[in-house]
Amino acid sequence: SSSGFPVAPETEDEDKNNQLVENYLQHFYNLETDKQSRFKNKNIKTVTEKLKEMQAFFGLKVTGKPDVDTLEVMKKPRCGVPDVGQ
Amino acid sequence: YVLTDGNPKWERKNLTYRIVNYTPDMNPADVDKAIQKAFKVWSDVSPLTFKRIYDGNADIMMSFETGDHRDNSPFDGPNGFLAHAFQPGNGIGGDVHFDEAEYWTKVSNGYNLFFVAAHELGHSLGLSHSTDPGALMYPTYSYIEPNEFHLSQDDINGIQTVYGPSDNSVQPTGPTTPVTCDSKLTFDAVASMRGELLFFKGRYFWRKHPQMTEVDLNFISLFWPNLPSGIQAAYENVERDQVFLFKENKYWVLSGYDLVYSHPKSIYDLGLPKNVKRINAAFNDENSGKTYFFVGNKYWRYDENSRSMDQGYPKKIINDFPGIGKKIDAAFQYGRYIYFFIGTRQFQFDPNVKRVVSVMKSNSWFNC
Repeated sequence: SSSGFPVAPETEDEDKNNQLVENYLQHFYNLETDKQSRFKNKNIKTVTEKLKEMQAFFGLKVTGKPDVDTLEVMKKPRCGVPDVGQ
Repeated sequence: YVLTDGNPKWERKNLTYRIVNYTPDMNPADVDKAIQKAFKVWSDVSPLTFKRIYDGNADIMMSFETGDHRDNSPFDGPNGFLAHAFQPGNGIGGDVHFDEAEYWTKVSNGYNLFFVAAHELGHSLGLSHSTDPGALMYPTYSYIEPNEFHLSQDDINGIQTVYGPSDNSVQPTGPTTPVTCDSKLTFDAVASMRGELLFFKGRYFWRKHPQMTEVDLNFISLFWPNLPSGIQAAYENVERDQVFLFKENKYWVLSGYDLVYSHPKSIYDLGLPKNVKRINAAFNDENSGKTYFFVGNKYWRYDENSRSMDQGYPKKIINDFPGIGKKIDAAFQYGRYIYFFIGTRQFQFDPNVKRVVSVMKSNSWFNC
């Protein structure tokens, strides 16, 4: 509820967070997973690079790591249209 | 603002829309009104017009869908993705889908249909997500009281880049989002709250912990939907864990983080005279339990314990706070000092020696 001023707890289950991050970047930042990319080329951006792209987009500190602030943004309700690309 | 890749746009200015189905969460008349208002957000600032049709294929078809609804973009149940829309074009182009699994409303609880519809229509018209946190086209949901909603200048610039200026003789303008490290930044009000500092500006506030470097900008309405924008003065009564927020001749009280009641009280209940129309700034002296209200070049002093105004006021600010002129924007006490904000400058005042000991930029707390 909006009265929860101090926000998310500090740490959560690592796997769950990683899954959240990967799903978020796949859906909104064109992260390709191995399964999806039939052509292995060196241009596939890693999760870290995509995470930096997302952090820059939201004006967060660009760490490339799923820190608390980044996870907090990823958990916010939002529009389903991707932030980059189509 | 960001235009959608390839700059897709409607070649006609007069577009049609159709509401294909309804959500059981709202009565249909409220759905119609919310969606009509959402289209008006864009028609007010561009040459576009939108006409509703009731059957057949409209340019923009609007519907409530659940889960996988055959457009390769399944919804995900409550929260998460709230809605999506397709860029201008034939067929599904321009169409808007709302996730029926959300709770849709016309107020602040659940998800406000007007606000989400207005955002999705930005996509229907050729805009992508903006990185401006104050823009309607910012990707995450944040509730704004519909009566206080104004399309931001960023969104206006975006839609006019695609379709040209509005046909109105006077071009519409919108609010811009304040920039944290702007050297010209001024504040409406500043207060402490449970060890943090809140800096109010328009419909926003910055939240800052004195020992941390991060500072983040939020809509006031995101945390307190019933608070207005444009807070003019604020102070914390640390003892009672309450923050008082003033606008015009009214004030609201936060207890902890929660608004105590949604309806404001009158500043005249505090003992201020009727000729005081608004308060410029206020701060509470934790040691003496006295609260200082600054109005123009005068100030009043209120006793929090007896809950009454002290006798012998108003007094002239300059007499008791040498170096502090008039028209104070904001004030707060932190440690030994009182900080007065006047325009882009901040005066650090030492009440023990009754002197300004330092002058800084107003946003010096933001570690720019």
